[in-house]
Amino acid sequence: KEESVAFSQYPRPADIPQWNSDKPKLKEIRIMGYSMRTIDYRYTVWVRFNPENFSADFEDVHAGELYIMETDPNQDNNVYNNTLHSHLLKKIV
Amino acid sequence: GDGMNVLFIVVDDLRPVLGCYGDKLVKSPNIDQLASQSIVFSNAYAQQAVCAPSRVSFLTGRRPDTTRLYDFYSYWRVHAGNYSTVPQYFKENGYMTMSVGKVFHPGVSSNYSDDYPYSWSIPPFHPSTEKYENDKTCRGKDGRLYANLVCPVDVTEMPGGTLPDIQSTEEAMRLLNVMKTKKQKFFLAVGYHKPHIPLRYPQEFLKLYPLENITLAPDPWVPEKLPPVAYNPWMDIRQRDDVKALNVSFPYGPLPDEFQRLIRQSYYAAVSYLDMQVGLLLNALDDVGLSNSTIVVFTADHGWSLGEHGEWAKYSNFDVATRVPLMFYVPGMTTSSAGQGGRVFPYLDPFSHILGVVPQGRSNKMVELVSLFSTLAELAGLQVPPACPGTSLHVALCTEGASIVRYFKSSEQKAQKKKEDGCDDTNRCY
Repeated sequence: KEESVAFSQYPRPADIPQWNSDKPKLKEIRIMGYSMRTIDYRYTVWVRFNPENFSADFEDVHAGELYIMETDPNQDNNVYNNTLHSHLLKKIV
Repeated sequence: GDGMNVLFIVVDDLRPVLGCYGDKLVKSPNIDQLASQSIVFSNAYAQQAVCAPSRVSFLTGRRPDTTRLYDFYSYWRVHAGNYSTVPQYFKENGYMTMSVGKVFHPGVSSNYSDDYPYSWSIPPFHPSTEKYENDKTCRGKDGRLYANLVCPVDVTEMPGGTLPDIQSTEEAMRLLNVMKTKKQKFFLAVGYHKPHIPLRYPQEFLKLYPLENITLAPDPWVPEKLPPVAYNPWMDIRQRDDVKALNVSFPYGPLPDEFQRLIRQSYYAAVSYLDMQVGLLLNALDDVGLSNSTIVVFTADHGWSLGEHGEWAKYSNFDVATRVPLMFYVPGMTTSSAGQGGRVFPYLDPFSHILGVVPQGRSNKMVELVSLFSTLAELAGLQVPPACPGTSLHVALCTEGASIVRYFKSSEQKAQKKKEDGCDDTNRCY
C-alpha cells in the first residue's frame, strides 16, 4: 500500500545542549538528526555528520527517537529503546 | 488553474494554530475563510525547522542535503549548485514575479538580494520599518523601552507609526492594483514576519485572549527519554530583555508558568494580527477582481514550540516545530465560485466575527514543503520539473518533491460527499 511519508532534518554541534545547539554554523555541525514521519509514527536518528563533505554516517548513530502517534500524539514517550517496538524499528530501517 | 496568477503567502514561524486546523482558542476568521475555499493539508511538514534552510529548500524544490544550506551563511547558487527557484521558473515562463516582505531569508543565504534578479522581475520590497524589529520598542511597566519577547505595542508610537507586516500588506495591495490593468500573469509572493519573535503586534489584539483563558502546553516538561541531542535550548528567547530578567537556568529552564502563559497569549495575539493582514490582502484580491483567476497558496516556513517538551522555539525535529499550515485555493477546482463574479474573500473582523468555517476539502496525507515547486507548476499548467537524479548538483531544473495535486482529487470527492450529506452548510457542520 502506498504510504505517504514526510522527512525533516536538524543539525547539532554536540550530543548535549550548548550555546550554539539551536543554530550551529556549517563548520560546527557534528551530528544530523534525520526524521521520517508517517501518520502512525515519527522515527528520528541522530547520526555523525561531516561538514567537510556533507556526508552522514548512518552506521554511527548517536541517539534515536521513535514516537507512536496513536498512543502518544504529543511525542512525549520515546520508545526507541523499547524492545516491544523492535519489530517496527527493524521494518523502518 | 491553467494560466492563472499565483498569490503565494508565506508566514514566519506559524504552526497551525488556526481555526481551520481545529484550534478552539485562536481567532483566525480570514485564514479560515481562505481554508473554506481551499484544499487544506492537515499533515504538511517543513524540511528543516529554521528560516533560511527551510525557505531555500521549498523555493528550490530541493532538500537541505542538496542545497547544502543548514545555517544562514551560504548562497546555494555558488555553494551547492545553480538551482532554479519556483519564482524563477514562473518568470521564465512569462510571469511577472514579485516579492514583498520576507520570502527568501535576507542576507548571505539569498545573496543579499532575495535572489534578485534570478527569481524576481522587479527588486523585492522590504518594509522600511523592518530595521526596527529588534530595537527597544516594547514599553515596560516602568515606562521605559525594552527589547522584549512579549511586546504588545501602540502602533502610533512605533518608529514610522506602523509595523512591517502592515507595510507589506499595503505594498502587496498596491501591486495587485498595478497588475489589475496589465495583461501579464503574475506570481506575487508575500512574506509576513509575525508570529516570529519578538511577539510585537498592535496591543488591541490582546483583548481577544484574556489571560485566564490561556493554558500551559499539555506537556510543558522535557520528556524523560528525550536524547539530549534532540533538545534545543531556545537561545534566541533567552536573549530578550524580559526573559533575561527571569534568570532561567541553562539549558532546560523551565520558564515560570505565568510567563509561559504570557508567551502563549502573545503568540495567539500575533496570529490574529497576521490573520487581519491576510484578510486585508485577500479582500484586495477581490477588490481588483482577480479572485477568480488567481491561485492562492498559504503556508509557513516551519512551526514553533509553545512550551511543549520544555521548548520555546523551532530548531528541532518535533512535529510542533516542523508541521505547517498548507492550503491551496484554486478557482474552479477547490471552489465552484469561479466566474460568478461575487466576493470570495470579504474581510472578516477578528474582533467581531465568531463563526468558524470548515474547509471544503481536506487531505490527511503526509506532504512536504519541498513539493511546492512541482505542485505550483502543475496547478498553473506549466510543465512539471523532472524528478532530480540521485545527485543533482549540476542539474539546474529538477525537483525532489513530487507534486501533491494527485491528492486534490480524493479531497474534492470527499467534499462532494459532504455536500451530498447536507454538510455543505458550513455553519451547520461546525
